[in-house]
Amino acid sequence: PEAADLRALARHLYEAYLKYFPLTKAKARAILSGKTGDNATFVIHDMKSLMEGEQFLNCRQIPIQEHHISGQGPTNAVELRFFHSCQSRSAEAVREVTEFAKSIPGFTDLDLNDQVTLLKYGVIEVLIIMMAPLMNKDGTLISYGQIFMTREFLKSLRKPFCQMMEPKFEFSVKFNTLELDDSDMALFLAVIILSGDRPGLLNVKPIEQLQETVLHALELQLKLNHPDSLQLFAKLLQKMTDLRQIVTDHVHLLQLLKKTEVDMCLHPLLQEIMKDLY
Amino acid sequence: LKEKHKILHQLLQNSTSPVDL
Repeated sequence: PEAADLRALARHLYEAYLKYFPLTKAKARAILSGKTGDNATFVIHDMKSLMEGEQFLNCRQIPIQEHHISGQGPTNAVELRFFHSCQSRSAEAVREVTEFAKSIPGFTDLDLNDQVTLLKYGVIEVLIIMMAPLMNKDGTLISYGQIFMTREFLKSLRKPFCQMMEPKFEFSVKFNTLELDDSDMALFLAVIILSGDRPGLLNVKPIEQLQETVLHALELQLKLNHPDSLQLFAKLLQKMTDLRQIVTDHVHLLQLLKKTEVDMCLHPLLQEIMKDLY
Repeated sequence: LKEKHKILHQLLQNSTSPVDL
């Protein structure tokens, strides 16, 4: 494809990214570095601040879960309650990623079954990549950037909750050294979504063709946007391998949670995605 | 596949508002 077409594709995906993802990397980094001009970010660093911070959290829950949880003692319920608000946010994020996927030129022309498969397998990878800009070595922004939750606090939760975020921190700290910006991220997310090797795809060829075009656009974007960063394109593609392992481990942890936590009920949309996944 | 993934399918077919989730 012509360079001009690739630049137009990059612009289009960047615009879609800005339209569907409310917390950009630029905004998140401004909050994390204290450059937003206000001190509104609430810090959760222990159980007390978690209780205080819950009013900030997106706490839309399935009523039956609320009923179950309120019957428990507060110390046992706090992880589950927090986990449920994470699930609500994740379900909302899946909706945002779906809208972004639909904006990729050619995506909605694919077989509908294949669109479902691409999202089923791609969406958790996309969500994990999108966590990276929200994280630094000490913690992560949550709740659309209103809250900073410390890494130490997440590590202090009871097992297996304490094991959920640590691999994402390790990945994100390394990923952030690549210093991608939002316009690079938009193309990278599209590349992840358009993976032609997802299990059960019916018609791989058009997916690979779409991905190849976006890969060209990403390669050109990185050359122009990061002229001094050698091998950035290759390094970024390497991250896709690490990402698959993180998702596999994440799914296994969720399966473990489902077995061990009697009151744990997975959000219906997340259930659909997790079922028979790896 | 579509049958097993009704919500994903719905999200793909329509613009679903946050309230619907």
